[in-house]
Amino acid sequence: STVVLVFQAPALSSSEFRFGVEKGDKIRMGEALGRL
Amino acid sequence: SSSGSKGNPFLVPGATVATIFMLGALHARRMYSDKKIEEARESGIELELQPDVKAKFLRMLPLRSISRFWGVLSGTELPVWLRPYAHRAWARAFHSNLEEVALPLDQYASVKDFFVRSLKEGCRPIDSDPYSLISPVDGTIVRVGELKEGVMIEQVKGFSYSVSSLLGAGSFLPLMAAKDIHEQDTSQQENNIRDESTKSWWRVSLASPKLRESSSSRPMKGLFYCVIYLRPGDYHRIHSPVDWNVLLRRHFTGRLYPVNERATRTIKNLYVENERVVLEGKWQEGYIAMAAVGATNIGSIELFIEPDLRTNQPRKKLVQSEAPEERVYEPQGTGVLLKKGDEVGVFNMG
Repeated sequence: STVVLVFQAPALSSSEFRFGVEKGDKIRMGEALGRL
Repeated sequence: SSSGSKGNPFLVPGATVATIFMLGALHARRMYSDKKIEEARESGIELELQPDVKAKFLRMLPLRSISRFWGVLSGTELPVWLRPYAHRAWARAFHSNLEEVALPLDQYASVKDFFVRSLKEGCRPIDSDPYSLISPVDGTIVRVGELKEGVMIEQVKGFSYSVSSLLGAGSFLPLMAAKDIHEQDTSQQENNIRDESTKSWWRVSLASPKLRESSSSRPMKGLFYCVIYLRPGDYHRIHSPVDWNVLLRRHFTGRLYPVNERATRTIKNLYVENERVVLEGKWQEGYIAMAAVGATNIGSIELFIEPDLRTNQPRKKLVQSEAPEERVYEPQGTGVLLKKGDEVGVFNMG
Protein backbone atom coordinates (compact mmCIF):
# COMPACT_ATOMS: atom_id res chain seq x y z
CA SER A 1 0.00 0.00 0.00
CA THR A 2 0.96 3.62 -0.50
CA VAL A 3 0.20 6.97 1.11
CA VAL A 4 0.47 10.19 -0.91
CA LEU A 5 0.57 13.57 0.86
CA VAL A 6 -0.11 16.81 -1.07
CA PHE A 7 0.05 20.05 0.88
CA GLN A 8 0.46 23.79 0.55
CA ALA A 9 3.41 25.45 2.29
CA PRO A 10 5.53 28.59 1.94
CA ALA A 11 7.75 28.47 -1.15
CA LEU A 12 9.75 31.69 -0.87
CA SER A 13 13.47 31.06 -0.43
CA SER A 14 13.41 32.91 2.89
CA SER A 15 10.72 30.70 4.41
CA GLU A 16 10.42 27.73 2.09
CA PHE A 17 9.23 24.40 3.41
CA ARG A 18 12.24 22.08 3.43
CA PHE A 19 12.04 18.30 3.19
CA GLY A 20 14.32 16.41 5.53
CA VAL A 21 13.98 13.16 3.58
CA GLU A 22 14.74 12.02 0.04
CA LYS A 23 13.80 9.18 -2.29
CA GLY A 24 14.76 5.76 -0.94
CA ASP A 25 14.89 6.84 2.72
CA LYS A 26 13.13 4.65 5.27
CA ILE A 27 10.79 6.67 7.48
CA ARG A 28 8.84 5.87 10.63
CA MET A 29 5.50 7.32 11.63
CA GLY A 30 6.03 10.42 13.77
CA GLU A 31 9.41 11.39 12.29
CA ALA A 32 9.56 14.77 10.54
CA LEU A 33 9.25 14.66 6.74
CA GLY A 34 10.22 18.32 6.66
CA ARG A 35 9.92 21.68 8.38
CA LEU A 36 8.58 25.12 7.62
CA SER B 1 -7.17 -53.84 -19.22
CA SER B 2 -5.66 -54.31 -15.75
CA SER B 3 -2.61 -52.19 -16.72
CA GLY B 4 -5.01 -49.64 -18.24
CA SER B 5 -6.99 -49.45 -15.00
CA LYS B 6 -3.73 -48.76 -13.04
CA GLY B 7 -2.99 -45.79 -15.35
CA ASN B 8 0.53 -44.61 -15.90
CA PRO B 9 2.40 -44.86 -12.55
CA PHE B 10 4.77 -42.12 -13.68
CA LEU B 11 2.07 -39.55 -14.54
CA VAL B 12 1.58 -37.87 -11.15
CA PRO B 13 5.25 -37.86 -10.06
CA GLY B 14 6.24 -36.64 -13.51
CA ALA B 15 3.70 -33.81 -13.51
CA THR B 16 4.75 -32.83 -9.98
CA VAL B 17 8.43 -32.72 -10.87
CA ALA B 18 7.68 -30.73 -14.05
CA THR B 19 5.59 -28.21 -12.09
CA ILE B 20 8.24 -27.79 -9.40
CA PHE B 21 10.91 -27.44 -12.08
CA MET B 22 8.85 -24.81 -13.94
CA LEU B 23 8.13 -22.81 -10.76
CA GLY B 24 11.82 -23.00 -9.87
CA ALA B 25 12.78 -21.71 -13.31
CA LEU B 26 10.27 -18.85 -13.06
CA HIS B 27 11.57 -17.94 -9.61
CA ALA B 28 15.19 -18.05 -10.79
CA ARG B 29 14.30 -15.81 -13.73
CA ARG B 30 12.51 -13.39 -11.38
CA MET B 31 15.53 -13.32 -9.04
CA TYR B 32 17.85 -12.71 -12.02
CA SER B 33 15.77 -9.80 -13.32
CA ASP B 34 15.42 -8.31 -9.81
CA LYS B 35 19.23 -8.59 -9.41
CA LYS B 36 19.72 -6.73 -12.72
CA ILE B 37 17.33 -4.03 -11.49
CA GLU B 38 19.17 -3.75 -8.17
CA GLU B 39 22.51 -3.39 -10.01
CA ALA B 40 21.01 -0.74 -12.29
CA ARG B 41 19.67 1.19 -9.32
CA GLU B 42 22.96 0.98 -7.45
CA SER B 43 24.75 2.34 -10.49
CA GLY B 44 22.29 5.25 -10.40
CA ILE B 45 20.43 4.28 -13.56
CA GLU B 46 16.77 5.34 -13.32
CA LEU B 47 14.61 2.58 -14.75
CA GLU B 48 11.90 3.65 -17.14
CA LEU B 49 8.35 2.42 -17.42
CA GLN B 50 8.48 -1.05 -18.98
CA PRO B 51 4.98 -2.51 -19.32
CA ASP B 52 5.56 -6.26 -19.51
CA VAL B 53 3.51 -9.39 -20.17
CA LYS B 54 2.84 -9.80 -16.45
CA ALA B 55 1.27 -6.34 -16.23
CA LYS B 56 -1.00 -7.18 -19.16
CA PHE B 57 -1.83 -10.52 -17.53
CA LEU B 58 -2.69 -8.75 -14.24
CA ARG B 59 -5.30 -6.67 -16.05
CA MET B 60 -7.19 -9.86 -16.88
CA LEU B 61 -7.17 -11.28 -13.35
CA PRO B 62 -10.15 -10.83 -10.96
CA LEU B 63 -7.90 -8.95 -8.54
CA ARG B 64 -10.76 -7.79 -6.33
CA SER B 65 -11.98 -11.37 -5.80
CA ILE B 66 -8.41 -12.53 -5.17
CA SER B 67 -7.98 -9.72 -2.65
CA ARG B 68 -11.20 -10.55 -0.86
CA PHE B 69 -10.33 -14.25 -0.82
CA TRP B 70 -6.94 -13.37 0.70
CA GLY B 71 -8.81 -11.30 3.30
CA VAL B 72 -10.96 -14.31 4.26
CA LEU B 73 -7.93 -16.62 4.35
CA SER B 74 -5.78 -14.28 6.45
CA GLY B 75 -8.73 -13.71 8.78
CA THR B 76 -8.95 -17.40 9.66
CA GLU B 77 -8.75 -17.79 13.43
CA LEU B 78 -5.64 -19.75 14.44
CA PRO B 79 -5.42 -22.11 17.42
CA VAL B 80 -3.83 -20.23 20.33
CA TRP B 81 -0.74 -22.47 20.44
CA LEU B 82 -0.07 -21.88 16.69
CA ARG B 83 -0.34 -18.07 16.78
CA PRO B 84 3.19 -17.19 17.97
CA TYR B 85 4.71 -19.48 15.32
CA ALA B 86 2.55 -18.02 12.54
CA HIS B 87 3.22 -14.39 13.51
CA ARG B 88 6.96 -15.03 13.96
CA ALA B 89 7.05 -16.63 10.52
CA TRP B 90 5.32 -13.58 9.06
CA ALA B 91 7.69 -11.25 10.92
CA ARG B 92 10.73 -13.18 9.67
CA ALA B 93 9.47 -13.26 6.08
CA PHE B 94 8.59 -9.55 5.97
CA HIS B 95 11.09 -8.10 8.48
CA SER B 96 8.54 -6.93 11.05
CA ASN B 97 9.93 -5.73 14.39
CA LEU B 98 8.34 -7.96 17.04
CA GLU B 99 9.90 -5.92 19.88
CA GLU B 100 7.39 -3.12 19.20
CA VAL B 101 4.20 -5.22 19.10
CA ALA B 102 1.70 -4.03 21.73
CA LEU B 103 0.22 -7.42 22.75
CA PRO B 104 1.61 -10.94 23.32
CA LEU B 105 1.60 -12.79 19.96
CA ASP B 106 -0.99 -15.35 21.07
CA GLN B 107 -3.51 -12.52 21.47
CA TYR B 108 -3.63 -11.90 17.71
CA ALA B 109 -6.27 -14.42 16.59
CA SER B 110 -5.26 -14.33 12.91
CA VAL B 111 -2.57 -13.04 10.56
CA LYS B 112 -5.03 -10.30 9.62
CA ASP B 113 -5.27 -9.20 13.26
CA PHE B 114 -1.50 -9.20 13.59
CA PHE B 115 -1.20 -7.13 10.39
CA VAL B 116 -3.21 -4.23 11.87
CA ARG B 117 -1.39 -4.42 15.21
CA SER B 118 -0.80 -1.28 17.22
CA LEU B 119 2.59 -0.59 18.78
CA LYS B 120 3.78 -0.39 22.36
CA GLU B 121 3.42 3.04 23.94
CA GLY B 122 6.40 5.27 23.09
CA CYS B 123 7.58 3.29 20.06
CA ARG B 124 6.85 6.15 17.67
CA PRO B 125 7.62 9.49 19.37
CA ILE B 126 5.86 12.33 17.50
CA ASP B 127 8.22 15.09 16.36
CA SER B 128 7.25 17.96 18.66
CA ASP B 129 8.55 20.82 16.50
CA PRO B 130 5.43 22.97 15.78
CA TYR B 131 6.89 23.73 12.33
CA SER B 132 7.38 20.12 11.31
CA LEU B 133 5.16 17.92 9.15
CA ILE B 134 5.52 14.27 10.19
CA SER B 135 5.28 11.00 8.31
CA PRO B 136 1.77 9.58 8.71
CA VAL B 137 3.04 6.00 8.28
CA ASP B 138 6.08 3.74 8.42
CA GLY B 139 7.54 3.07 5.00
CA THR B 140 10.00 4.02 2.28
CA ILE B 141 10.05 7.41 0.55
CA VAL B 142 9.20 6.78 -3.12
CA ARG B 143 8.96 10.39 -4.33
CA VAL B 144 9.19 13.77 -2.66
CA GLY B 145 9.29 17.33 -3.93
CA GLU B 146 7.45 20.45 -4.99
CA LEU B 147 4.77 20.37 -7.68
CA LYS B 148 5.60 22.63 -10.59
CA GLU B 149 3.37 23.99 -13.31
CA GLY B 150 2.29 20.66 -14.80
CA VAL B 151 1.29 19.44 -11.33
CA MET B 152 2.32 15.90 -12.16
CA ILE B 153 3.99 13.38 -9.87
CA GLU B 154 6.54 11.08 -11.49
CA GLN B 155 5.57 7.40 -11.02
CA VAL B 156 8.75 6.20 -12.66
CA LYS B 157 11.21 7.82 -15.05
CA GLY B 158 9.34 8.57 -18.24
CA PHE B 159 5.86 8.36 -16.75
CA SER B 160 3.94 10.74 -14.48
CA TYR B 161 0.37 10.95 -13.21
CA SER B 162 -1.64 14.08 -12.42
CA VAL B 163 -2.44 15.15 -8.88
CA SER B 164 -6.00 16.06 -9.81
CA SER B 165 -6.54 12.51 -11.13
CA LEU B 166 -5.15 11.11 -7.88
CA LEU B 167 -7.15 13.37 -5.55
CA GLY B 168 -10.23 13.87 -7.70
CA ALA B 169 -11.08 16.58 -10.20
CA GLY B 170 -13.27 18.35 -7.64
CA SER B 171 -10.31 18.83 -5.30
CA PHE B 172 -10.30 21.92 -3.22
CA LEU B 173 -7.29 24.07 -3.58
CA PRO B 174 -7.28 27.65 -2.31
CA LEU B 175 -7.46 29.87 -5.35
CA MET B 176 -7.76 32.92 -3.21
CA ALA B 177 -5.33 35.51 -4.51
CA ALA B 178 -3.19 37.35 -1.98
CA LYS B 179 -5.54 40.27 -1.72
CA ASP B 180 -8.34 37.90 -0.62
CA ILE B 181 -6.10 36.18 1.88
CA HIS B 182 -4.69 39.50 3.02
CA GLU B 183 -8.03 41.20 3.45
CA GLN B 184 -10.00 38.27 4.77
CA ASP B 185 -9.42 37.32 8.38
CA THR B 186 -9.66 33.59 9.13
CA SER B 187 -13.21 33.66 10.45
CA GLN B 188 -14.37 35.44 7.30
CA GLN B 189 -12.56 32.81 5.23
CA GLU B 190 -14.34 30.13 7.26
CA ASN B 191 -17.67 31.79 6.48
CA ASN B 192 -16.78 31.93 2.82
CA ILE B 193 -15.85 28.27 2.79
CA ARG B 194 -19.13 27.45 4.44
CA ASP B 195 -21.09 29.40 1.88
CA GLU B 196 -21.64 26.99 -1.01
CA SER B 197 -21.87 29.82 -3.53
CA THR B 198 -18.27 30.78 -2.87
CA LYS B 199 -17.10 27.18 -3.12
CA SER B 200 -15.57 28.14 -6.46
CA TRP B 201 -12.90 29.97 -4.46
CA TRP B 202 -11.70 26.57 -3.41
CA ARG B 203 -11.92 24.98 -6.82
CA VAL B 204 -8.71 23.40 -7.97
CA SER B 205 -6.36 25.38 -10.11
CA LEU B 206 -3.75 22.70 -10.34
CA ALA B 207 -2.58 24.36 -13.52
CA SER B 208 -0.83 26.95 -11.43
CA PRO B 209 -0.11 25.53 -7.98
CA LYS B 210 1.97 28.48 -6.86
CA LEU B 211 -0.15 31.14 -5.18
CA ARG B 212 1.47 34.48 -5.87
CA GLU B 213 1.10 36.90 -3.03
CA SER B 214 0.80 40.54 -4.09
CA SER B 215 1.70 41.74 -0.60
CA SER B 216 5.32 40.84 0.10
CA SER B 217 4.43 40.42 3.78
CA ARG B 218 3.14 36.89 3.16
CA PRO B 219 5.40 34.19 1.69
CA MET B 220 4.39 32.76 -1.66
CA LYS B 221 2.82 29.33 -1.26
CA GLY B 222 3.83 26.24 -3.19
CA LEU B 223 2.31 22.76 -3.42
CA PHE B 224 4.50 19.95 -2.08
CA TYR B 225 4.09 16.18 -2.19
CA CYS B 226 5.47 13.02 -0.66
CA VAL B 227 4.79 9.39 -1.74
CA ILE B 228 5.46 6.69 0.89
CA TYR B 229 5.38 2.93 0.14
CA LEU B 230 4.51 0.52 2.98
CA ARG B 231 6.04 -2.97 2.76
CA PRO B 232 3.94 -5.94 3.93
CA GLY B 233 5.92 -6.18 7.19
CA ASP B 234 5.58 -2.48 8.08
CA TYR B 235 3.31 -1.06 10.77
CA HIS B 236 0.13 -0.28 8.80
CA ARG B 237 -1.79 2.26 10.85
CA ILE B 238 -2.17 5.76 9.37
CA HIS B 239 -1.73 8.85 11.56
CA SER B 240 -2.24 12.58 11.12
CA PRO B 241 0.79 14.41 9.60
CA VAL B 242 -0.12 17.80 11.18
CA ASP B 243 -2.86 19.53 13.13
CA TRP B 244 -5.57 19.94 10.49
CA ASN B 245 -9.31 20.08 9.74
CA VAL B 246 -10.46 17.21 7.52
CA LEU B 247 -13.24 18.79 5.44
CA LEU B 248 -14.02 16.00 2.99
CA ARG B 249 -13.48 12.31 2.21
CA ARG B 250 -13.44 10.95 -1.36
CA HIS B 251 -13.50 7.16 -2.07
CA PHE B 252 -12.48 5.81 -5.51
CA THR B 253 -13.38 2.13 -5.99
CA GLY B 254 -10.84 1.58 -8.79
CA ARG B 255 -8.71 -1.52 -9.34
CA LEU B 256 -6.48 -3.43 -6.91
CA TYR B 257 -3.17 -3.87 -8.68
CA PRO B 258 -0.15 -4.67 -6.52
CA VAL B 259 1.76 -1.45 -5.75
CA ASN B 260 5.21 -2.94 -5.12
CA GLU B 261 8.33 -1.60 -6.80
CA ARG B 262 7.93 -3.89 -9.83
CA ALA B 263 4.31 -2.78 -10.36
CA THR B 264 5.29 0.91 -10.34
CA ARG B 265 7.71 0.11 -13.17
CA THR B 266 5.30 -1.92 -15.28
CA ILE B 267 1.73 -0.68 -14.70
CA LYS B 268 0.78 2.75 -16.02
CA ASN B 269 -1.33 5.08 -13.88
CA LEU B 270 -1.06 2.66 -10.97
CA TYR B 271 -1.95 5.17 -8.23
CA VAL B 272 -4.84 6.77 -10.12
CA GLU B 273 -6.33 3.41 -11.14
CA ASN B 274 -6.17 1.68 -7.76
CA GLU B 275 -8.83 1.83 -5.06
CA ARG B 276 -8.06 4.68 -2.71
CA VAL B 277 -9.45 6.97 -0.02
CA VAL B 278 -8.57 10.69 -0.13
CA LEU B 279 -8.93 13.00 2.87
CA GLU B 280 -8.85 16.68 2.06
CA GLY B 281 -8.76 19.73 4.31
CA LYS B 282 -6.73 22.64 5.59
CA TRP B 283 -3.82 23.18 7.95
CA GLN B 284 -1.99 26.28 9.17
CA GLU B 285 -0.39 26.84 5.77
CA GLY B 286 -3.50 26.18 3.67
CA TYR B 287 -4.53 23.15 1.64
CA ILE B 288 -3.57 19.56 2.55
CA ALA B 289 -4.71 16.16 1.27
CA MET B 290 -3.75 12.58 2.11
CA ALA B 291 -4.47 9.65 -0.24
CA ALA B 292 -4.35 6.06 1.09
CA VAL B 293 -3.93 3.79 -1.96
CA GLY B 294 -4.86 0.10 -1.60
CA ALA B 295 -3.26 -2.92 -3.27
CA THR B 296 -4.19 -6.55 -4.03
CA ASN B 297 -3.04 -7.94 -0.68
CA ILE B 298 -4.09 -4.83 1.27
CA GLY B 299 -7.31 -3.89 -0.41
CA SER B 300 -9.41 -2.40 2.33
CA ILE B 301 -8.86 0.92 4.05
CA GLU B 302 -10.59 1.62 7.35
CA LEU B 303 -11.09 5.17 8.68
CA PHE B 304 -11.37 5.62 12.45
CA ILE B 305 -12.96 9.03 11.77
CA GLU B 306 -15.66 7.37 9.62
CA PRO B 307 -16.07 3.75 10.88
CA ASP B 308 -18.94 2.88 8.54
CA LEU B 309 -16.93 3.47 5.35
CA ARG B 310 -16.40 0.15 3.51
CA THR B 311 -13.85 -0.31 0.72
CA ASN B 312 -12.89 -3.36 -1.41
CA GLN B 313 -16.54 -4.29 -1.87
CA PRO B 314 -17.56 -7.13 -4.23
CA ARG B 315 -17.84 -5.96 -7.85
CA LYS B 316 -21.67 -6.31 -7.93
CA LYS B 317 -22.01 -3.83 -5.04
CA LEU B 318 -19.69 -1.32 -6.65
CA VAL B 319 -21.24 1.73 -8.21
CA GLN B 320 -19.98 1.47 -11.77
CA SER B 321 -19.62 5.25 -12.18
CA GLU B 322 -16.05 6.50 -12.43
CA ALA B 323 -16.89 9.43 -10.16
CA PRO B 324 -15.67 8.93 -6.59
CA GLU B 325 -18.13 8.81 -3.70
CA GLU B 326 -17.74 11.93 -1.54
CA ARG B 327 -18.66 12.90 2.01
CA VAL B 328 -18.31 16.39 3.45
CA TYR B 329 -17.60 16.20 7.18
CA GLU B 330 -19.84 18.20 9.52
CA PRO B 331 -19.86 20.95 10.60
CA GLN B 332 -19.25 22.15 7.07
CA GLY B 333 -16.17 24.29 6.77
CA THR B 334 -14.73 22.93 10.03
CA GLY B 335 -15.01 19.19 9.50
CA VAL B 336 -13.10 16.80 11.77
CA LEU B 337 -10.21 18.30 13.75
CA LEU B 338 -7.13 16.04 13.91
CA LYS B 339 -3.98 16.67 15.97
CA LYS B 340 -0.51 15.74 14.70
CA GLY B 341 0.04 12.00 15.38
CA ASP B 342 -3.64 11.11 15.91
CA GLU B 343 -4.66 7.72 14.48
CA VAL B 344 -6.69 8.29 11.31
CA GLY B 345 -7.13 4.85 9.79
CA VAL B 346 -5.54 1.52 8.91
CA PHE B 347 -4.78 -0.61 5.86
CA ASN B 348 -6.44 -4.02 6.26
CA MET B 349 -5.52 -7.27 4.56
CA GLY B 350 -7.88 -8.33 1.79
